[in-house]
Amino acid sequence: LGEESEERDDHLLPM
Amino acid sequence: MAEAEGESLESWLNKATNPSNRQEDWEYIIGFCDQINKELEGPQISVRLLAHKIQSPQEWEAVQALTVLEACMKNCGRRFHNEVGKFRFLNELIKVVSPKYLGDRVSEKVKTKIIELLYSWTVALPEESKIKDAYHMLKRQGIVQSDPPVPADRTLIPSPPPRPKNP
Repeated sequence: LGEESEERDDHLLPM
Repeated sequence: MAEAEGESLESWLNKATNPSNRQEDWEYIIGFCDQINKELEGPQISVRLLAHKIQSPQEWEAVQALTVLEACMKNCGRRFHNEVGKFRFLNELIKVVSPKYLGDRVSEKVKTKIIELLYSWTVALPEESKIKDAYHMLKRQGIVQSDPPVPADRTLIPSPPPRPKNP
């Protein structure tokens, strides 16, 4: 679960 | 978060990136890599420390930090690759090369090295798809004009061991 939520929160920087 | 006795990740990295080093010090660089491999959360902690050093306003400190990062990619295995392959860390590199963030204040030497590293990992670690996403975004933005000349076959060969000190 922890890994899944980390994956969801991992976004490319807005440019 | 238990720490090994003696040197910590932070103390190894401070020594490996010390701006007063006259040249890259492989004893400290390999010491940092070994410490990452010893600690349970070594990769997670080390990428945060490295990102901070790579964003240093002192060029020589940032260049040494990039050499350390390159050495870690060669010597610290998949656990480390997985951390570098997250946007959380990749974004810290993007900030350094992008004029929207720190790019205007950073030397060309540091920016070139970051782009070379990113490109070499897209070739050597195709399974880390976020590295490719980050690199292609930099291309779309015009920050990367063309792929740098990096010998792909040499990208992830382990670094040389520390040279023994002269007696």
